[in-house]
Amino acid sequence: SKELFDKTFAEVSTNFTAIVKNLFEGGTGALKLTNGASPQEPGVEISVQPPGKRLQSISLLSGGEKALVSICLLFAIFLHKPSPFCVLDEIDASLDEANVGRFNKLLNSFAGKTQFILITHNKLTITYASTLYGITMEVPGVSKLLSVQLEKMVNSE
Amino acid sequence: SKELFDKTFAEVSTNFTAIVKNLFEGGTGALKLTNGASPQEPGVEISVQPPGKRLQSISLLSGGEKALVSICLLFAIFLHKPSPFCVLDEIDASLDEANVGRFNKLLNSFAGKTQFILITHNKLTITYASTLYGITMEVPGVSKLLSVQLEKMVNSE
Amino acid sequence: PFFKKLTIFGFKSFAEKTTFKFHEGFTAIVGPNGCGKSNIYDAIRWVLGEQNSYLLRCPSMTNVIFNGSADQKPLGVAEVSLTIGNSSKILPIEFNEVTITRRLYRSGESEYLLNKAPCRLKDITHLFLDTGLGHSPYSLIEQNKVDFIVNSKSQERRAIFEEAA
Amino acid sequence: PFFKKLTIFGFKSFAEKTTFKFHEGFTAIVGPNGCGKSNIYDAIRWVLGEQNSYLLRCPSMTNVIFNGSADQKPLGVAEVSLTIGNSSKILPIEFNEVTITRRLYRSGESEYLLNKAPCRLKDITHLFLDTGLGHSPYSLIEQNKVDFIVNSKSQERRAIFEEAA
Ligand SMILES: Nc1ncnc2c1ncn2[C@@H]1O[C@H](COP(=O)(O)OP(=O)(O)OP(=O)(O)O)[C@@H](O)[C@H]1O
Ligand SMILES: Nc1ncnc2c1ncn2[C@@H]1O[C@H](COP(=O)(O)OP(=O)(O)OP(=O)(O)O)[C@@H](O)[C@H]1O
Ligand SMILES: [Mg+2]
Ligand SMILES: [Mg+2]
Repeated sequence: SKELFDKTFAEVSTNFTAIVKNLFEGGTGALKLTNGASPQEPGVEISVQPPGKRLQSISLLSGGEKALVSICLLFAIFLHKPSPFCVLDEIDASLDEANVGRFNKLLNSFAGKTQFILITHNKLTITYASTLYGITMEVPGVSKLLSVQLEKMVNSE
Repeated sequence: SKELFDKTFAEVSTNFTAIVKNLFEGGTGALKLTNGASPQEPGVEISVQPPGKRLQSISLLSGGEKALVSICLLFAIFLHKPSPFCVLDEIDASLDEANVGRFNKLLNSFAGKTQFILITHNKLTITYASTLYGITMEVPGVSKLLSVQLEKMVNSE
Repeated sequence: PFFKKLTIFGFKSFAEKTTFKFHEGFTAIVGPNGCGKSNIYDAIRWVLGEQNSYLLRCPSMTNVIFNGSADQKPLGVAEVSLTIGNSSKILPIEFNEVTITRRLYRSGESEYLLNKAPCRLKDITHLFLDTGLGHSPYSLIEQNKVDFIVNSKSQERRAIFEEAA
Repeated sequence: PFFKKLTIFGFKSFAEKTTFKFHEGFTAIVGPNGCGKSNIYDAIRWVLGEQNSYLLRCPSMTNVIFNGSADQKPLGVAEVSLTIGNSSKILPIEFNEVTITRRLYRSGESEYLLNKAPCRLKDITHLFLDTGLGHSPYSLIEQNKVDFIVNSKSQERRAIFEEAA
C-alpha cells in the first residue's frame, strides 16, 4: 500500500543519510522520490557527495565509491527491516584497504541482527570472520570443503 | 572485406587456443563462426574448458575464469595485430594470486611489442611494473600525482 | 544462527555430498578462482525457490545438475537442503526447525520438500516472503553486481523498497 | 615508448596541470578509491576522440570539465594533450613526434590540435585507425568491463574482429 511504501521510504532515507556519513567519514547522502511513469509509482533518485567533492551525478563516482553507495543503501534497508540472513559474493572486490576496514566494521555492527556469509578473496575481510570455510578443487572439476576453522581467535576490536 | 575478416579470424582463433592452454595451464579453448543474422555477418562463439572440467556453456564459468577468457582473447588479437598501446583498468580485480601471477607473466611476454598502462589495487601486479605512479587526493576533490618511482628494481625472475 | 545447515549434493560442481554448519558471527568462504564459491551462493538462491535459470548463470535449469568432470560421470539429480532455526518463529510455521529441500532430475522433474514431506514451490516461497529473501531479495548480492542499485534506473530501484516495505 | 607524455588540466578531478612521462616496460597506476585513476583512463579515451559521453561515465560531455571542490571553484575548460613517439611512422604522418590536444569549454565549444595547430576531429581519429585504438578500441579495457567479451552476444563480438582485421 502507498502509506507503507512512503513510511518505509522515509525511514530508509534517514538511515541512508546517517550510514553515508559513517562509511564515507563525512559527505552527504540523500534519497528522493521522483515523478516516475505515474504518481502511484515514483522512481528513487540517489544523490551522494563524498567529503570535499562536488559531483553533478552519481555516474561520475568511482568504481569503489559506487560499491560503497550500494552498501550504504543495503544497510539502510537492514536498519529498517533486518533480514535474518545475507549472502555477499565478493562485494569487497573493488574496495581499497581503508574502505575494506570501514565496511567490515559496519558489517560487525550488524552481526547481532543478521547472519552474514561473505565470499571473498580479501585477506583483511577474512580476519573479521568467526568461521572460515575453504573450498578446493584438488580433483579438477569437483568442489570439496577443505577445512573449518571454528571460532577463530577473533581479535577483539 | 570478407577475405580479410576470415584470415584474421583464423589467425586469432589459433592464437586463442594456444594462449588458453598457457593461461589455464591446460584445458582447451576455441573460437567458432556461427550463422549470424546473415552469412555475410557471422557471430563469434567462444568455448573454453578449464583443465579437468566439462562445462556445457561459458556462462557457467566463474567470475575469475571469465576474466581470464577475455584476457586470452585480447592477447590472441595482440599476437595477430599488436596494438602499440593498451590501458587496462583493474583487469586483475577478480583474479586470485595464482592467476594474477600467470597474467603478469603473459603481460611481460608482450611488453616488448605493446606499451601497457595498468590501473590496479593488487600488490603483486605492482611488483611487475617498471614505473609506478601514485595518485592522491590529499586535498579532497583534487587529484595529484604523488611520486614517480622510476625503473624500480624489477626483480629479475 | 538463522541458517543452521546447508547440504549440497549433485548441484553444479558439488559432485559429492557436502555439508556446511553455520555458527554465530559471520562466515567467510574462500578459495581459488573456479573452485565453487559462487556455486554455493547459487545453491542458496536455488533452494529458496529461484525459477529464473539466468540468475543462476545457467542457460537452462538442468545445467545446475553436476555435468561430470575428467574423472567423474555426470549425475542424474541435483539436491540442496537448508535447515533453519525457527524458535523465534520468524518463519510463519509451527516447527522449531525447518528443513527445505529442492531436487531436480535430468528429466526436468523437480521436487520440493518441507521437513522431508513433499510440498509445493508456493509453500516454500510463502515461508520467506517477509524475510527480505522473497521475490526481489535485497539480501543476496551476486558477484560483480554490488553496484546494480547505483547503475539501475530510478524506476527499477522501486522494487527494492517495495520488498522492504 | 609509443605514448611519451600525457598532460591533463581541468579534466574531471585534475584541477591542476598534471604531467605523466612514460618509460619502457609497463606502468602501474595506484591509489585509494575515488582518487582519480579511472579519470586518467577517461582522459586518454577522450583525447583520442571519444564522442559518447556515457563511455566516460558522464551524462553530458561538459561533465568532464572540473566542477570544483570544497576549496576550489569550477574551471571553464578541460584540456588533455598526448605526445606520441612516431619515429617508426606507426601513425600515417610525417612528424617524428606527434602531440594531439583536445579542449572543451563550458559553452560546449571544442577544439582539437595537432602539434599545436588547430585541426578537425577527423584528422585525429584518422591517425589512429590502424592501431587498435580506433573506433571500437580493443586495447582500452574499462573498469569492471573485462568480461564484456564473454558476456556479449556472438554478433557483438564481431566488431572486435573487424577492428583487428
Ligand atoms: N553443472 C555443472 N557441473 C559441473 N561443474 C559445474 C557445473 N556448473 C558449474 N560448474 C563448475 O563451477 C565452476 C565455477 O564455479 P564458481 O563460479 O563457484 O567459482 P568461484 O569459486 O566463485 O570462482 P571466482 O573466484 O572466479 O569467482 C566452473 O568452472 C564449472 O567448472
Ligand atoms: N567533472 C568533475 N569535476 C571534479 N571531479 C570530478 C569530475 N568528474 C569526476 N570527478 C571525481 O572523480 C572521482 C572518481 O574518480 P575515479 O573514477 O578516477 O576514481 P578511481 O581512482 O578510479 O577509484 P576506484 O579505485 O574506486 O575505481 C569522483 O569521486 C569525483 O570526485
Ligand atoms: Mg565467484
Ligand atoms: Mg577506477
